[in-house]
Amino acid sequence: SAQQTRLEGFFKPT
Amino acid sequence: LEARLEQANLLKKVVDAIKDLVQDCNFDCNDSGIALQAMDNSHVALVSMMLKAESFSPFRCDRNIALGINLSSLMKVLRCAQNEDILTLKADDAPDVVNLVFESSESDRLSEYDIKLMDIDQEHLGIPETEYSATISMPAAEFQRICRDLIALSESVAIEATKEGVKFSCSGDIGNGAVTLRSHTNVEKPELNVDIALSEPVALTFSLKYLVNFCKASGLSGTVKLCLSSEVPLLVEYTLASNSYLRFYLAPKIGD
Repeated sequence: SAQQTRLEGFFKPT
Repeated sequence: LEARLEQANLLKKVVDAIKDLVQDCNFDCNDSGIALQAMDNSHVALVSMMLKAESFSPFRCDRNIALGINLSSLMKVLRCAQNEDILTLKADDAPDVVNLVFESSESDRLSEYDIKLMDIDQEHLGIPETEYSATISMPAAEFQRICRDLIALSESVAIEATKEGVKFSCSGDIGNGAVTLRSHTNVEKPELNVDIALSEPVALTFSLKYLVNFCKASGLSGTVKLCLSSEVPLLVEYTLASNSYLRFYLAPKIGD
């Protein structure tokens, strides 16, 4: 089934 | 900081909508307003709130300060306010507490509370400006209904936007379900409009548990906006008065 991704994969820490 | 809100109810509804997703948050105050950004523990969902200075009257913030507040503590205090009360938030330059004053416009009652602040070392993520492939604006209550209905069948929902409309579909142990909305303009009841702006078709899968949680903000705005692009987090936005907003971002599920 589909895997849940995490936000850090898309948004970089500032 | 000194910020006066005409209706305590606004902050009460915002905090109520996010308190199950995030627990301890910094309220970042500067002369443009009060902002909050926080991820849930699993780093799958992110809350981004902006209460612009124009949402307050008056609003004064002489120095940038971060108020680290436990939301369940804040909620306890906000429950002490009547919905129609005027709320004033106050904090010093290097504050140990945030002060909340509730004033009834009808009686001479004035209540005052202090909440102890905490040091929160919060990760801050940069959210790039995105030209989304699909932007869907629909009644907030409709989106809430769809999410609540589909979570009865499945943990996940596929959201598919095409020029035909937007389709929310799921499949689970007991079977499948789908709700499709088409663009719709109701002249007499514009609050029922469904508007789909599409630059290219997009289909993504999301966890319904988080979407149902976001829908706790439905009382803040009649309309919700969903913004989707391939392989980026979904943006769910509730617009508030004076360009203020409550936004949620949700990382997609990928692969099947």
